[in-house]
Amino acid sequence: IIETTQLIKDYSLGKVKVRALSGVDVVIQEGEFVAIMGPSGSGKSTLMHIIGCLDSPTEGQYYLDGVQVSELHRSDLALIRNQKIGFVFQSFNLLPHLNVLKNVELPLMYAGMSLRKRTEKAKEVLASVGLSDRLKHKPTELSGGQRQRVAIARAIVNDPAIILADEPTGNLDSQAGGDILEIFTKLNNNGHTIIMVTHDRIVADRASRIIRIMDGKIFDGNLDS
Amino acid sequence: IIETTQLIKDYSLGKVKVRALSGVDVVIQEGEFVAIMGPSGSGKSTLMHIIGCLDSPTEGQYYLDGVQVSELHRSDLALIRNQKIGFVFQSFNLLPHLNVLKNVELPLMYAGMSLRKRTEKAKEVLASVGLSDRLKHKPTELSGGQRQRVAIARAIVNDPAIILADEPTGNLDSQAGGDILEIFTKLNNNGHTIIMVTHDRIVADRASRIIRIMDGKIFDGNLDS
Ligand SMILES: Nc1ncnc2c1ncn2[C@@H]1O[C@H](COP(=O)(O)OP(=O)(O)OP(=O)(O)O)[C@@H](O)[C@H]1O
Ligand SMILES: Nc1ncnc2c1ncn2[C@@H]1O[C@H](COP(=O)(O)OP(=O)(O)OP(=O)(O)O)[C@@H](O)[C@H]1O
Ligand SMILES: [Mg+2]
Ligand SMILES: [Mg+2]
Repeated sequence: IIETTQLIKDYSLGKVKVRALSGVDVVIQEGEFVAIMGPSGSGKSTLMHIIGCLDSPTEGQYYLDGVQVSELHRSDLALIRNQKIGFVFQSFNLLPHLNVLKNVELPLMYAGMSLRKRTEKAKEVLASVGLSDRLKHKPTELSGGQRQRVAIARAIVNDPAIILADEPTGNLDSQAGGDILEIFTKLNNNGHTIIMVTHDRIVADRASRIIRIMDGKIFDGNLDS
Repeated sequence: IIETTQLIKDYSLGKVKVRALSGVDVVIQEGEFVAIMGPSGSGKSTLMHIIGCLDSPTEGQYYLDGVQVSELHRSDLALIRNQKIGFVFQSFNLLPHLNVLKNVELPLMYAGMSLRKRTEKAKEVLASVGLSDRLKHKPTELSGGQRQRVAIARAIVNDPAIILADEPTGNLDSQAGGDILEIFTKLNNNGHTIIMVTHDRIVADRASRIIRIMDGKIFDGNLDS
């Protein structure tokens, strides 16, 4: 379902080039639960953004369900991002002028759902991450871990086939973090593909496989968790 | 050195009041290394902001070195914040238009240091957190854990007497996280007072005491780590 071939990603800063990915090959099957681990700055978020169709590589190919993503039209890409992929960002990326409920309802608007159904579904997902009493708060009126949970809720509200979670428990105590892992495990049992970046070995052990990345290269892609 | 008496903090959202702290008493001696733990949303960051003179309580008193902080003039407060306290924010709060080096040099400007000395000191601290090769990057051109390390560097560059770190290792792998704890331990051995919010028990065990907070109240303030 997800296959990358020799992905290279360079950033240019003036005359200096920073190579964030140096030839990355990953293959992830439908329904897998994969953890990605590696040192700070090793390229994990960069890889996640390419897999999530939010960024394109400098070189190399990315195939999603057999389709080469670089060949897709902008409109097809937008559809995939909205319907197939749910992304939990490392820095949350919530919309600051919308409250918690509206932030989580947003992905459902493209699904053509009525307002009543969108609100119902968003409330349900927010209840599952323990935020029923924060629906009207804006992101700046939340704690760090509450923002992280809103980001998680927003990523899963649409029931996407693929969930990409970039360090989803970094701001959560072990209780709340455990609740999130339960949610991901349930979704995976229902057939969703989960790809999760984490620095926490306990979290990584929930996955069935750990991909290790170092200096922009896959170090070991097939470690059983 | 730090003493709070029945701190209460309320936030108002329209007609609704959210009580984030419900009568918090803490006493922290000079040179202690204290960890603060508790569930997401329990009031840890709120307490840290009051201790760091960045926010004032709704009720209750806060004494810093015997001085009641609410009695201080704005200019005295600014001086304390800049010289006595180093704050690592949970969401980093780096200045987006300045590069890494300039972000870390900033606190040194009030110390009346020459530019040459400021640059030298900032580079030294950035080397200690492993970011010597990222000095000219802007915050948006860094990984999450690199931003966290810049925030840490900025908080300690001024050698402040009190270091307040709000979840300083949440975005770091265990190697980089261990390096940060080494830095804090060294600073503590040199007499600096360290107050650190963390969700990580391994991190908390570096401290000599753990303060537990729950629903805006101190649950247990004297657990030996
Ligand atoms: N500006 C605000 N307006 C309204 N409520 C707020 C505001 N800021 C924080 N809160 C609420 O106050 C409570 C305490 O927030 P705080 O940031 O101190 O929690 P925390 O213990 O640091 O949590 P975390 O571990 O998730 O970072 C939370 O329930 C939060 O929703
Ligand atoms: N816009 C950019 N311009 C220049 N370099 C960048 C940019 N974004 C990221 N980088 C660099 O690319 C490298 C990989 O970044 P990435 O965010 O993928 O790391 P990461 O593995 O997610 O790290 P962390 O665990 O700290 O989140 C880092 O060294 C970073 O400095
Ligand atoms: Mg990252
Ligand atoms: Mg907090």
